[in-house]
Amino acid sequence: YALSGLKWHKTDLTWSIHSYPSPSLSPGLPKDNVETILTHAFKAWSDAAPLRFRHLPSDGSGAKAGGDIRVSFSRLLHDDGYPFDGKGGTLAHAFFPGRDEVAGDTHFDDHEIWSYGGDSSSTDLFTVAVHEFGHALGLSHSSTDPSIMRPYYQGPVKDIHNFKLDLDDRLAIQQLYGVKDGTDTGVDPNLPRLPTPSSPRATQLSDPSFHERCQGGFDAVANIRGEVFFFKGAQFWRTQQDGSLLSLNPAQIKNFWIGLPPGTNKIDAVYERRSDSNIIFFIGSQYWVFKDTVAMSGYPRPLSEWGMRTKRGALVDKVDAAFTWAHNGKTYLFSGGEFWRFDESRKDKQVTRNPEPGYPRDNSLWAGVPSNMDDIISWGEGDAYFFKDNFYWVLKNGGLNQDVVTPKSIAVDWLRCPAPPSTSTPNNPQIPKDCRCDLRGS
Amino acid sequence: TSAGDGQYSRAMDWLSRYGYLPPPDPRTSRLQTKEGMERAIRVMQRFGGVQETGVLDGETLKLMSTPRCSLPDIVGSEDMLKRRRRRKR
Repeated sequence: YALSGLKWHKTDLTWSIHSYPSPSLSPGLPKDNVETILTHAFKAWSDAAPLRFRHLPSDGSGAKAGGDIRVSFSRLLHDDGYPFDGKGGTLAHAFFPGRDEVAGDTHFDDHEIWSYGGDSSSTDLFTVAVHEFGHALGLSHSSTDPSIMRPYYQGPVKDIHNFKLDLDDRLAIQQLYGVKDGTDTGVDPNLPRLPTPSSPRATQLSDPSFHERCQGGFDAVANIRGEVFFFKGAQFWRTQQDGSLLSLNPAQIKNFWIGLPPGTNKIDAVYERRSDSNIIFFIGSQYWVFKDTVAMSGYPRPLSEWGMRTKRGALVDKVDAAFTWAHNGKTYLFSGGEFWRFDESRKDKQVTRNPEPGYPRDNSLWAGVPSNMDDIISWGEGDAYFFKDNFYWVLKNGGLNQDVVTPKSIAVDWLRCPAPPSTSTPNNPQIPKDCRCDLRGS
Repeated sequence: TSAGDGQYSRAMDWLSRYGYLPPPDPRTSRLQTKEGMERAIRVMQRFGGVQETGVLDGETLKLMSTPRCSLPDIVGSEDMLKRRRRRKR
């Protein structure tokens, strides 16, 4: 363990709550539950050391309660030198004991979805509160595993009613405040019981964008600068590198991607070009090249410039999917059950943009995945991810002929939707491309 | 700027924020040496319980993107004072 070098020079401490989690983001946590959860979090420390914690409730007049440890839920800049950063990233912080005005202040990021025993799409308030109260009592981060004072969120602790600090944390708090003797728990022995952990499904359903986001059927999916963009209609969702969703609410394409025609309400395919990191959008028989989030001048240009002809010799007038395969650095465009491969590392790519010889080929060459996919990305260790309806299939790096590729749920794995009560995958047909089951049933 | 440079820059920011690298000083525009960066990555890896390689490998980047407490892991009293002064300003 590590100590900050600061401690309270008393063992009777008071605490208060200045603000609560936003009900719209954390609907499963009414005020009473927050107070009970925080009381249990203090109890974890007072079970190990001779500390007493007294809650100073609000007097109902709107005046702020004080106390030694003041808890609040804040967003972004909140005037303490430790701005929050939206969902994910930093979750909370607390100031060490002392005489400074901020000593003991404990702040939680109100952009997080706080929960009590929720699933992986939310953050367990109790677990984080125990950690932060450790700071408010004088403990620094520990590198020991297990320790509640490890800096990284490890997921919820199992049972908050029977939670006990690990040895490292007990030794740390006892170093500061001594060893507890007797059975005094240090908090009100008549703690209200917490209800059964809120159902993540109920939590998610209260989100207005739930149906759009969790139903699948995306027009295009793209890995752009290491983040995955899910385009649907006139909007998109964005999943960050660590797998967290930037927001449950979709962003408007027109407000972010500047230069697409007004009224754009469907994008066929998008990919980031490896050679110059520009982003290519395909809509109907035209394409746009974006530098960052703005379309370059001279676009749109006709899709015919890509020189894609079907086996019957017709010019392709629409792209279904596009991606650059990290495995070989080549770009693949899909349309009407066929695909073409491009080598965009060639210096003359702006002048002539022709597919490599031998193309088109049949989509069925990508064995084990749907032949009429919505879109494809390279992700992880160079694996190819195929998206169709509400499912995705992963072809491991370089793999083309994997016998069995198990589909997984886009909604659950990428978009913070609850797992359905029954099976989340379609019946696993031997030939998935022939699947006729109800893919949207999830 | 290539994606690799961006990743390196973000990692440097992360390491400074959590106390593994000295905070940037606008008066001197101090540059981090390659050795200093590698040393910081190793300390971060040891603290986080991942393999010590000194490079930004996948496991390290994953750990850096794990949600966490915003207090630094290596806390100097000087750092805490600076932050409080910044707040007062």
